[in-house]
Amino acid sequence: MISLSAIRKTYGMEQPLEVLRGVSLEIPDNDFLAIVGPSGSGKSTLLHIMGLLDRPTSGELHFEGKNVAQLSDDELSGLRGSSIGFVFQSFHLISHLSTLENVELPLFYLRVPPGKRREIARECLHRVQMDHREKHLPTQLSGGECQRVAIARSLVTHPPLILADEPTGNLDTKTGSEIFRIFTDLHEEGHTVVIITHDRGLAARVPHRVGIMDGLIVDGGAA
Amino acid sequence: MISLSAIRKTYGMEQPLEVLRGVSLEIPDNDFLAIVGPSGSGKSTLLHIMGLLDRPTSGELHFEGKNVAQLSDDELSGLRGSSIGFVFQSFHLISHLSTLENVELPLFYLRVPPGKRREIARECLHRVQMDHREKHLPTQLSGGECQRVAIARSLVTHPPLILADEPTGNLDTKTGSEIFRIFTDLHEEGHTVVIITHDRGLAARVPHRVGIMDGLIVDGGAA
Ligand SMILES: Nc1ncnc2c1ncn2[C@@H]1O[C@H](COP(=O)(O)OP(=O)(O)OP(=O)(O)O)[C@@H](O)[C@H]1O
Ligand SMILES: Nc1ncnc2c1ncn2[C@@H]1O[C@H](COP(=O)(O)OP(=O)(O)OP(=O)(O)O)[C@@H](O)[C@H]1O
Ligand SMILES: [Mg+2]
Ligand SMILES: [Mg+2]
Repeated sequence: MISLSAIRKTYGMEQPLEVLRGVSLEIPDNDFLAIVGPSGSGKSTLLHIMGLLDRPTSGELHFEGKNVAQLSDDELSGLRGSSIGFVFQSFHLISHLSTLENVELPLFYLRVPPGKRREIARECLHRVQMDHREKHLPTQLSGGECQRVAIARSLVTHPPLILADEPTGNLDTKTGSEIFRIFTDLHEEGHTVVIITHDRGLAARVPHRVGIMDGLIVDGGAA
Repeated sequence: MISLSAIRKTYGMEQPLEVLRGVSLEIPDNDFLAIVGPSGSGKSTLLHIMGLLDRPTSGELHFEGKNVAQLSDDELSGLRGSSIGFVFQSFHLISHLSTLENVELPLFYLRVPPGKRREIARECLHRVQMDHREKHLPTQLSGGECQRVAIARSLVTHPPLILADEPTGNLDTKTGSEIFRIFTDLHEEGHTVVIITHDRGLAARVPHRVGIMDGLIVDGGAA
């Protein structure tokens, strides 16, 4: 599914800040991977590169066998829209759209007709126990509710790859494990799932774990 | 410090949604209180009312002995600016200001001179281990770094009351406990601290705990 070799990422401030310093990682089809590491260590930066949302400063990235450096921005956004479901750490819901409209948006871009769009969006909202807040705007939802809406939105296109950045950070233990169960189910259904988590208990339940420390991949630690 | 009696909060959608259904709670000076409860149960709504950011639909709220219903909006914002430090669940940093400028902003409203402002802001950034990102804009910070900047901002006015909504939700276990230590220290220095947390381990370390379930206060559970 994804193959990263010697990936570096530098942000160009007055003094350049090298966040990823040579990351190599193979993620086969139907993998279930957890990425752990301290705050500021480069986890979200790595996930954005894997999700074709940002280009690395140097190194090679292959996605479904294609060398990403040779793809145009349009080809990248086509791949993203059809093959990748992304759950951002800060949700990024569109504030003037309702819960249902936010969730159906990826299907709107794929030109799925309105009736079908709404039916799939409602199914995904039900899966994250949010069918009771369909008409609310994001400002009328709690932190954990926004997070669950963002998860539902990442599922509507039934993408082969799901990337989730702290999907349970704003959830209580019980809701958190119910949501985690969804990711385990998706993995069993054949999807490739990569999640970033600070929750040691959840990370221990994921079959494949890696750590990030100062921009380099380290052992993910015992379960 | 705060006394709540029979507080209700209803949001006026097509079908009114009653989120708080009669909350009564006494928070004495120098209390250290944790509020726990499932996602969507009304925790942030309660904290916003305690923090004078929102008015209850009915019920009585006394802050430092004053009946809040009799205060004007200007008096409320004066009290907020000088007596309350608030850490929002979604940080609410100002995107075009640097880390340092975001942290010194509450002091700017209190007309503290620039040199003194900067000195206090740098001290608070050091306290949350963020002195190395002073010039970054919020979009150039990680999730956990934004959270720590928001905590530093809530401390600069040295407020008697600190209200924090999931202050460690985006932090790894190690950074999370270091930040939690700051709240324990502030409590020992005489501040009144109220935190919302999903982290059972942290909630167990707080002397006073209450739960919220369906808009009513319940027992906070054993440590
Ligand atoms: N402006 C609003 N209009 C309508 N409903 C709202 C509004 N704000 C919040 N709500 C609803 O009120 C309920 C309580 O929200 P609140 O943010 O207090 O929950 P919470 O306990 O903090 O949850 P979390 O742990 O997910 O942050 C939620 O179900 C939410 O949908
Ligand atoms: N646009 C940017 N410009 C400059 N520096 C940046 C930018 N984005 C991120 N950084 C820096 O890169 C580092 C890594 O950020 P990243 O968001 O990947 O961390 P993280 O591991 O996800 O942390 P957290 O657990 O707090 O979310 C941080 O120290 C941050 O300050
Ligand atoms: Mg991150
Ligand atoms: Mg909340």
